[in-house]
This record gives sequence, structure tokens and C-alpha cells, in this order.
Amino acid sequence: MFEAKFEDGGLFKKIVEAIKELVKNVNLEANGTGISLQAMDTSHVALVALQLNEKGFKKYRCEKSLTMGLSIENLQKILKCSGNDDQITLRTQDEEPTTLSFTFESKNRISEFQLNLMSLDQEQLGVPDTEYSSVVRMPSNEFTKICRELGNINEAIGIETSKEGIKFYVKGDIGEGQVSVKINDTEKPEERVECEVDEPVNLSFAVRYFNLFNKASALSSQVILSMSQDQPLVIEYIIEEMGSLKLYLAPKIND
Amino acid sequence: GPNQRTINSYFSPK
Repeated sequence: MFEAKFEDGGLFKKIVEAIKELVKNVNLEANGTGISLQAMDTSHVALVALQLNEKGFKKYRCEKSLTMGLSIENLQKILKCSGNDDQITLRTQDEEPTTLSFTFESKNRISEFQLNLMSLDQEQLGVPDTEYSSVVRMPSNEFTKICRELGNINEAIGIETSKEGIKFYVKGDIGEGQVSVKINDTEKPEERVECEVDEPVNLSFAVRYFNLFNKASALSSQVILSMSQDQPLVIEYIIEEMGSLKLYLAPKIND
Repeated sequence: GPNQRTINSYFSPK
């Protein structure tokens, strides 16, 4: 039997909101340590990796590892029947479940839904736990804003790191520009900007994907960008007390 | 112009 109860069901809804435009059908994996999900976007340029640790749930039980194939669109239809302040419990009964049960619980109502599961054949990638040569932490709303602004000018956005900080730049038909974000160690953790640069990087990415990734900014006030030259970048949103959502994007290559 | 490799060309299957 599998059972996982979110004290804050709104958080689960935010996670689904954050990934719904990137992935369609996903395998949700549950085991004794928690729930995880890994899926490539339809163009196979981005990778979504979610990890929710067992300790972050109000209640968690998983006796046997389980793979649950679901359609994000259908999951969202069911989640629309829940309130943002509901507690949400996910549950399966059988060893090889064909449905995933949802209980939505508020002060004055309890709702039960069953979502039909699918069998999905999806390639799982082994993402090595590497050290990145530049790691930047900055406010997630600031990153969202920069991507939106520069995305108006060109479809590709450059990121350059140095000991001094991080610079975003664009070069388009209409002209060019750059935004440098200053390092600061303000007492407000959500406004902090930190750069750890062992080796500077200079990379270019399709801003369209960043704009999709930025839907996840509702999960965390800070975003962590981890980069190494000519390698996919990782954009990480820490989900407080529960785990993290990592979004990987392959860089553009100059032929 | 700038091109893009797929993400699974960087990471091997599990």
C-alpha cells in the first residue's frame, strides 16, 4: 500500500502547475524514501526532475516501490476539484494499481477521486551528481523578470559568470543589451544574490524554456542556477522541507 | 546559426 499526505495541498498543485507545460505524460515513482519524477519535455531538450522526501509529508507509507504513469492534463482536471488550502492524500491499494486515489480534505468537506493510471515506457536518464563550475543563487522573481525582458529582444539569452557576478545578455535584429545582477548579502534571505565561480562560464540558452521553467518560481523565492561550460544548466527550486524541483536545459551550440 | 543537442545526448540511460 502507498499513502502520501500533503499537509499543504496547494504545494502539490503548484508543482503540477510548474511542470504542466513542459511534460505531458509522466511516471511518478514512489518508494520508501519518497516520491520522484523524471521526464524529458516533448522536444527532448529539457529534463524535469522532482524529488519529494518522505519526511516532508504529514503521513507517508510505501511498502513496495511503485511506478504510476499519469497524464498531467488529467491530473490537473482532478486537482481543480480541490481547494488551495486542502490537505491532499494520494493513495493506491493494490500491488499493481490501475488507479491513483486522491482525497481532498478541508474543514467542511472531504472529496474522493480516482485517476486512471497508464503504462508508460519512458527512458530514465542517469544524471550524475557533478560539481558545477559556477553556481548562482538569486531571487526567482528577478530571474523571471530578466528572462521576460530579454526574451522580447531575442529568442536566445546568454549567461556569463565571473568572480564579480552574473551577466545576462542578448543580441537580436533590433539591437543588443545586457543585465548584470549585483552580488549582495542582505539580511533578507529571499533577496540575496550569491555567486560561487570556480571557473567562469559563457553559455547561450533558448529563453522560451526559461519562461516555462519560471512557472516554478511560485515554489521558492530563490532560484539556483548551476552551470559548467558546454553542459546542460540546472535551474533548481528548493521546496522547503520537502525536496526540490530541478529543471535541466541543454545549451545552444555555435556551429 | 546556434544549434541545440538533445538532453539525452548529455546523460546516459539509467
